[in-house]
Amino acid sequence: AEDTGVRVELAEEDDGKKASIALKLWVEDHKKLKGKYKETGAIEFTFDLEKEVPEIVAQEMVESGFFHESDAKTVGKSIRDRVALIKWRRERTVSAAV
Amino acid sequence: SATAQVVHSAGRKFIVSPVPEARLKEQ
Repeated sequence: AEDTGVRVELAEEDDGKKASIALKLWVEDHKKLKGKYKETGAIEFTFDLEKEVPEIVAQEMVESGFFHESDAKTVGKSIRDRVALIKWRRERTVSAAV
Repeated sequence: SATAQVVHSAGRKFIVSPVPEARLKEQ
């Protein structure tokens, strides 16, 4: 995945079954952000892998004051990349089991 | 506690906590 300066990781172990999973997001390199960034720390949130859209969650983070509007796309992409990886790992685990 | 909760109007809960130092240096 592209280095966006925003890191997203699992905040809990993935059991491969739950649709809703806890993720943790934090800024590793604020210089890669367009807008002014206020150091807030790591942001933990739950994400539904089946129903939710990363860009909507990113927009909610902007509206909650964590990021500037101009960085919504970057944050959304970071979440999207991590979600894609989680889904890919799950599919691979299922394939291996079969 | 160093954690804080922010609840967005859409109902999503964001829990803010400090980033461990090791995480910041890890690249």
